Amino acid sequence: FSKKKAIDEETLEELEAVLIQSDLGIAATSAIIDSLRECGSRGERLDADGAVALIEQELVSILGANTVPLVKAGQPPTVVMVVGVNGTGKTTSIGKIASMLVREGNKVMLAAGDTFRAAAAEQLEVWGNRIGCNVIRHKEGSDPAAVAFDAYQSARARGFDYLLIDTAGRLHTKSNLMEELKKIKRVISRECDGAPHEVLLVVDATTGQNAIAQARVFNEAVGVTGVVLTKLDGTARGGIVVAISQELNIPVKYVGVGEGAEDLRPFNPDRFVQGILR
Amino acid sequence: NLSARLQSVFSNLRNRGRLTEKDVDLALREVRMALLEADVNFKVARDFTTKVRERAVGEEVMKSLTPAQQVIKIVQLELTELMGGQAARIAFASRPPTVMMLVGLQGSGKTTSCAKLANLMRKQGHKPLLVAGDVYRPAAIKQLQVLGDQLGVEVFSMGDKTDPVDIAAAAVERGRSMNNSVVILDTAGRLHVDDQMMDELERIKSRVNPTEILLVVDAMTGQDAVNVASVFNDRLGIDGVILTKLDGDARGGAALSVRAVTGKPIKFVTTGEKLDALEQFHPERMASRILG
Ligand SMILES: Nc1nc2c(ncn2[C@@H]2O[C@H](COP(=O)(O)OP(=O)(O)OP(=O)(O)O)[C@@H](O)[C@H]2O)c(=O)[nH]1
Ligand SMILES: Nc1nc2c(ncn2[C@@H]2O[C@H](COP(=O)(O)OP(=O)(O)OP(=O)(O)O)[C@@H](O)[C@H]2O)c(=O)[nH]1
Ligand SMILES: [Mg+2]
Ligand SMILES: [Mg+2]
Repeated sequence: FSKKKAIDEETLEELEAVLIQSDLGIAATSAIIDSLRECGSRGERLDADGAVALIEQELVSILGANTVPLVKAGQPPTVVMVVGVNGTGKTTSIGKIASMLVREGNKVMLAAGDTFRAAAAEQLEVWGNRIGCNVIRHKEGSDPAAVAFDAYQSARARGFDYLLIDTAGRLHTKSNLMEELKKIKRVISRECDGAPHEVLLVVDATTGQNAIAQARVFNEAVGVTGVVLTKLDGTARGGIVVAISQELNIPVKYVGVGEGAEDLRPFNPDRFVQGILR
Repeated sequence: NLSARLQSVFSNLRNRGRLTEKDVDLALREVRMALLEADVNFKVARDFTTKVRERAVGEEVMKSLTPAQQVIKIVQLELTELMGGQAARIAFASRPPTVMMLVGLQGSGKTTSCAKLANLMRKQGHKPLLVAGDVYRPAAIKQLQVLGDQLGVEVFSMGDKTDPVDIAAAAVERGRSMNNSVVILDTAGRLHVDDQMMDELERIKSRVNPTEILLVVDAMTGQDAVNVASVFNDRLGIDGVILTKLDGDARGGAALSVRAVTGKPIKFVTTGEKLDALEQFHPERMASRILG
């Protein structure tokens, strides 16, 4: 945008295109563009640079000005359940989070709660071997709640700091699968008051407006405490987390920026917003 | 939904009696918004709405007694035409084996779709060979082998220490010698902006000359669909698209975006995790779904 000319209709349209193309959604984008248009009509001197700064401010405030770390339970193990629709990066994100926790000196256990998909437990076991974490698994087709139960008992008995529970990908429209997820949560919370202490919804940055429906339904079913936004190393900007933050008050905790163990960053709202606007 | 919103745009028509340019503009704005809500790409939505405007004006929506219905009908027809068009069949090689290569972003559904295609081919009397070309993702080869076992379809693998280009070449050679009529190559998920990985696909293509290169796209993909599709198409030349996870409630505007920007047909859709969940693409059904 040319730096010093006043905000005009053409610039507003350019900004609208940028925001929509970052998957911010038509509602949030219209709200922002309309309010900028009002600034202009109130005679407030606002150039393209000023407009961008205002938008950034607004988005950062929605996303929460501070990064929120992973929860830590009063008594170990902290139980983290990882959920989301198919293929978003749950299993890989567990590998990355575990790797980070191990590097920070924690004893981490992984639970292969995807007992459905071909080679799901094997995939998690490869990660376990890579980073030096125990993996609790049953055979394919067994009850995921039983895996979670066993993993919790073992983690607790052996003094693990964190238990990360992988679950099968599932579309939020499948009510029987959402019931299965509720059951896993119930079983864990019966074993440990307050568990799972963290429920992370893994959202693929390439996802469009459907991510909001996903967040609503998963939140309704098991109460989501944080989002992991994956595949931000692509060209998708992940703007859908703005609506998720705003509507459901769920913070983004981590972003995935690649397929390796180290490709995880704590969410930084300023950096994220700059990725959209600059 | 769009129908209701268009009705309200034209609702006070009876009082005024005739449709103005402004009414048509308002109606088109509703159409464009519906498309954006459905994840159709920004520029694709704008171009599409322009086409609808030309047709609406041309078909004299202005004089119609039921303009809302007229506009919906035009939008539906335009969408269906845009997404239908040429026959969306698999092309078979004149000399077997027919080689199909599935490509796309991480997690889009390639491995599962390879197995589903093998299942379809087998039901149609072919002898398919599945090829484990993903040497990077943990347990990717195992995943394809488990699916192959479930189907009773052979999976060709050279482990994860061999170059995928060599794996593809050896697989096609084996397919030829064992009289497999169809060879289906699974490839690793990759970003369109990962030059090395896109180069790998180009090298596989020039080595085995696939009959069909199919881009696998997740139906919930948002605005980024155009970037992904155009780069894969520009670098590789795709023959068609498989749109996955249509059993969800994503409107699937990515289908329109991908079609508009590549001109290539959507050949199949997948509608579930079971291996028989693969169907032919129906343009009119997709059009209705996008419009909500
Ligand atoms: N480029 C990139 N790829 C990622 C990222 N996170 C995960 N992936 C890739 O996405 C694909 C799917 O990852 P998984 O961890 O298997 O996803 P999932 O959600 O567990 O999948 P299901 O269990 O089948 O639902 C794999 O190829 C991962 O390597 C990321 O941040 N960036
Ligand atoms: N509900 C549903 N799930 C699907 C569909 N197609 C694939 N999946 C699921 O999506 C997830 C990812 O599928 P994969 O076949 O592993 O995807 P991929 O493209 O091979 O992933 P990478 O190799 O990591 O890039 C798995 O959980 C599949 O079961 C579909 O049509 N519907
Ligand atoms: Mg998984
Ligand atoms: Mg795969």
